[in-house]
Order: sequence, then structure tokens, then C-alpha cells
Amino acid sequence: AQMAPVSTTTQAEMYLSQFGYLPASARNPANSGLQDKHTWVSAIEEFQSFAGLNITGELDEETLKLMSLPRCGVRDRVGTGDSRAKR
Amino acid sequence: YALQGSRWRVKNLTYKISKYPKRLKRNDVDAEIARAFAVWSEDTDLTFTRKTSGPVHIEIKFVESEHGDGDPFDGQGGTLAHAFFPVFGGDAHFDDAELWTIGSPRGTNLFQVAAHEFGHSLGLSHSDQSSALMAPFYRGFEPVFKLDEDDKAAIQSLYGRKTNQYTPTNAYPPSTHRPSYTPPKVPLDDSICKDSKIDTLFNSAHGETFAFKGDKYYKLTTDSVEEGYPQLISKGWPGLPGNIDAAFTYKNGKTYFFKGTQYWRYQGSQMDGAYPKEISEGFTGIPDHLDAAMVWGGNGKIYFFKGSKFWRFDPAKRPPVKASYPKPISNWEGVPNNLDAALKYTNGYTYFFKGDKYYRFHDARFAVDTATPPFPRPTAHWWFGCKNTPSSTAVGDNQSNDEPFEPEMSERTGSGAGSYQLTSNS
Repeated sequence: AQMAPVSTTTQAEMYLSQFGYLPASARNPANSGLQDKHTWVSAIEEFQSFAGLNITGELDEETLKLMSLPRCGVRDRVGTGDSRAKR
Repeated sequence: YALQGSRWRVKNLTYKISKYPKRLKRNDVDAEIARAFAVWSEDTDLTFTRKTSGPVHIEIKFVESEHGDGDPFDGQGGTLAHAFFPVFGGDAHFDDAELWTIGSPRGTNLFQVAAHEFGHSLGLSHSDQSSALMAPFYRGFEPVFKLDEDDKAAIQSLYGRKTNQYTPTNAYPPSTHRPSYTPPKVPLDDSICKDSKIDTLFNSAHGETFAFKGDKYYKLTTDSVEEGYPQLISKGWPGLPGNIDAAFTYKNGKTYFFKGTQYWRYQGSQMDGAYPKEISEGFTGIPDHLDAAMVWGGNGKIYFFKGSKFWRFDPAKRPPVKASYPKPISNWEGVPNNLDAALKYTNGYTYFFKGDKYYRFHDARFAVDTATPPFPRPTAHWWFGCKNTPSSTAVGDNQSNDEPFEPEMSERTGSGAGSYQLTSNS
């Protein structure tokens, strides 16, 4: 089965969580409503900055397009997840 | 580039393909995987040997969906592969639901993805440079592959540059294989030997190292100062004054010089626009009258040092200096306050200079390196090739091949079993 491109907020949330921009809890769609706006916007901005996109903090078309590209499964932000505490 | 924080202690690594893809011939896969490893051997002393059984460093598997590591693959598209950093074992897994291809614009190119994944297996994280192999997104088939400078700098920061002097093994090489030690030449103008305190040191975009002192500059060789130096700074960089506080060359290839409240930007030896400009305008959040500046190999970001404090500057971020800066230099274990210069040298190590001495910093341990002779060491002998400086005689007598003269020979990659380590006595 071909993996569906990222097109919804929930899919984007899971993507940002999977690659280290949001905490792992965001991967559970049931928790998605608990995400505060600042964390959400920061995560998008961080992804946009890393990917060399315009930093808008919004889930715009360009951002969704890049999220839909085939990619490596390793996190972009190693050490930002909940499995590793910040010193 | 970004480093995860772990690396292999040995440079001779082994691998095994324990599960082949269903759509490709085994021989073809073997060849592509070997090519992918070779990407990382070209600029380092790393070697990769395929084994068909027994324990290996890096195990490679083509698998689908849930495959035992808790990170299931997602079918065609999306995630193509993942690999574990050295500290987690280095294994590389490829999603066998992908249409893996060799030398074809169809499907997903195995060689490109494997070379990327092995970067992770060796300790590299994702780079934010879109041209880098370690960028996370698949770019499509590229008929001609060339490793990006960003990737090259990353792998060399972990494993050093290629020496080509002998093939490293897990055993200590016999002493007869060591390159001969050539006494460094003394610079013709030996004023730097009498007073080796420098204003700044930096690498050019072409990898040359320059030391500035007063209104003169020295081009350094691997063991001393190149003949014909010192020369006037105003001759080498027209328009630039003497007594520079700090300098560095950024990844855009431009060199930045700082003095007092101003800075200058050069492309090679040409001023790159209307300079000087105020530091407060071009480097918001960075103070005037700096002590030192460098691009740190650990993360590629710019660090400024003044007095007992340092600032991290990331031009891609707004603001470029986080509110949590400045921080105390004591965070850099063993590095003194009131530095004169800081430099990421071409061997990947970071060096700090103060007065007539210098310190070598271990980026992964985040502390000044422990070595024989210990740091700090006299700059005059080790960097400028001067004789008869304090403690230089003892060093010369022992014919210690420690860098900067023989950087690769002195790589201390750990003391564990099978590690590749050379000391002045071994």
C-alpha cells in the first residue's frame, strides 16, 4: 500500500512527533487536543527552519508537501523526545 | 551537519546483510551496499568488511512493517529506512515494501538511501543542509553521486581525515609503520617564537590556516610557518586593519573578522561589500571587543567568547542568540577565561589559545583532552615550529607524533578492547 501523503492536521501532528519536533504523546490522536498552540506553532516553525522553508508557523501547502516526501525514519531532532531527559 | 554523540572506537568495521530484499539479486545488493559504505571510506580511514556469519558491527536487514524494534515501517513511500547510532548498535533496516532499484530513476535508489543510513550507523544525525547526503528527505535518483562538503566535515569530525599512510587495524601498528618525524622548520622571522601570544587563528575556505598577530599574519603548514611569512595583513586582506580580535570562516565560505565594535566580511582576500559594519547590526546579541570566535565542529554553529562568557549564534534562527546566553566558559570543561583565539582545525579538533599556550578540546567528551604531554602546551613549538621553547625539548626528544604535526596518528579513539590507539610510547 502506498503511504498517504500528509494532508491533515492529525497526520502532521503525528509526523512532527515521529521526527522529534513534538513529544511522543502527540502520536496518539486521542491526545492531540491537549497540544497547546505555542508548542504546536513552535514545532512547525522548527520543522520549517530545519527543512529550509519559509518560517510561517502555519501548516501551509509547502510544509505539507515536504512532509509528504519519502524520507529516512530517523528523527531530525535527536534527544528532544521523552526518552531522553535534558541535562 | 549534526552529530548524534556516539561513534565507533575502531575504524575497521564489519557488516552483514542478514535479510536481503525480495526484488533484487543478492550479488547486486552486495555490490550496492559495498558502494554505499565506500562513500564514508573515501575521506576517512574507515574500512568496511562484509561478513556472512558471526557477530558484526553493523547488521543490515530488509524488512516490512513491524520488524521487532518497535518502529514499524509504513509501506511504500513515507519512511524508507532507518538506522541506529553507534551507541545503539549501528544496525540499518530498509523497508522492503519500497521498490528498491539500482541505477534507475524508477523506484527508490538503494545506494543513496543505504549511504545515508550508514551515516547514522557511524554517528551522524540529520543535516539541515538540503544538499547534504544526511538531509532527511529522499531527493530522487541522482546518476552522479558526490559526497557533500557538509557530510565530509561531519564524518571527519568523528573519525579524522584520511591518512593513506597505512591500513588501520584493530591491533597497534608496528612502530616501523609510523611516518618519520621531521623536525619543524623555524620561521625566518622568529619574533613569534619569542612572543607566541596571537590575536586570532582561522581556517580559510580552502583549508589554509592563518595566525594573526599585530599587523602581521602567518600562514601555517602542518608543522610550522610557511616560508615567506609573516606578511602584512593589509597585503593579504586589503582594507583590513591589524590587531584583529577574532575571526572565523563560515560554511558559506566567507571569512568574518572582528575588531572593537566592528566587523569585516571577506570572500577569500577580497572584501565582500561595504565594510566595516557594526557588530551590533550584523551580529545581534553579540558583544563588542570580543576575545575569540569559531564555528564549532560539534554542531556547525558560531560561538563567540569574551571574558568569562560565551554566546552561541545561529544565523538561521530568530533571534540568532537565544535568551539563555551568555553562558559561563566554565561549561567548556578545562577551557580558561579571557581567551585569545579559538579554532576548529582541519583535523576536526577544536583548539583554544591563551597567552603562549593552547588547549585541545575533545568535542564528544566536551572537555579539554587528556594526552601526553598534557594540555595546555606551548603554542610556539607545536604550532609555529619554534625550538627551545619551554617543554618543547622534551617533546622533541620523545618524538611524540601528537598533532598538529601528525593529527591522525594521535587520534585517541578510546581505550576499550580492540580500539585503535597510539601514544607517544606505543
